[in-house]
Amino acid sequence: SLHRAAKDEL
Amino acid sequence: MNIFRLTGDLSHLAAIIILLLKIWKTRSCAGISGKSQILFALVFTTRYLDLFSSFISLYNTVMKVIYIMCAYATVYLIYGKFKATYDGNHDTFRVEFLLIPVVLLAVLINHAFAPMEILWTFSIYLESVAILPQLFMISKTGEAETITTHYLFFLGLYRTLYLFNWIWRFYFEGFFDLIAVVAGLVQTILYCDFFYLYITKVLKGKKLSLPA
Repeated sequence: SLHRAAKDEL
Repeated sequence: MNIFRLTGDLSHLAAIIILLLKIWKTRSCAGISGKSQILFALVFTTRYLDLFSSFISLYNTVMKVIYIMCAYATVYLIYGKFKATYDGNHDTFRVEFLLIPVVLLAVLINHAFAPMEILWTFSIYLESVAILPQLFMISKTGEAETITTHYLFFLGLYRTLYLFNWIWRFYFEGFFDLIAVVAGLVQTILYCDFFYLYITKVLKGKKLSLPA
């Protein structure tokens, strides 16, 4: 499932 | 969280603190591009609007607050307290040539056409080019203070480590964010020339001066 990674990143 | 992202964030924090201390201790922002610092403040403002709406972790919240506070403090020191030492004649990069394409790209290429999403995408694209006024200023003055090169090194290292973070997350968590990765690659590539000069000159005790 390639989905958003970056939302919990700074 | 993984070791690449943690060391990346600490490298980013180190860069921000180094710059703030350099300006505060030397009471001078000579050689520093105020335009880049304004762009970074804009990057943090548009990316961390979710600071109040969604809680991810204490670490996430604390770091976002620190980044935003330091970014605005730096801009204040440059354009307020120590503006007499601001080298406006060499900080002449036309930021509208960055902002307009970044806004257009964020509106056209994003994960969802929603305000918070567009703002996040804008901040990701802007961050990838926000250092250009600073690099341009160094190319115009032909040199950079050693402390400034350390700032740039940690700033460039942070997104390089994030690239490894995304490889890690793709492999172990099946996560992938093309927008963040492509922008992060562009951002890191922009530092390559500087990294070369930093490693071949500054780490050998020489001053960073251009042309190489």
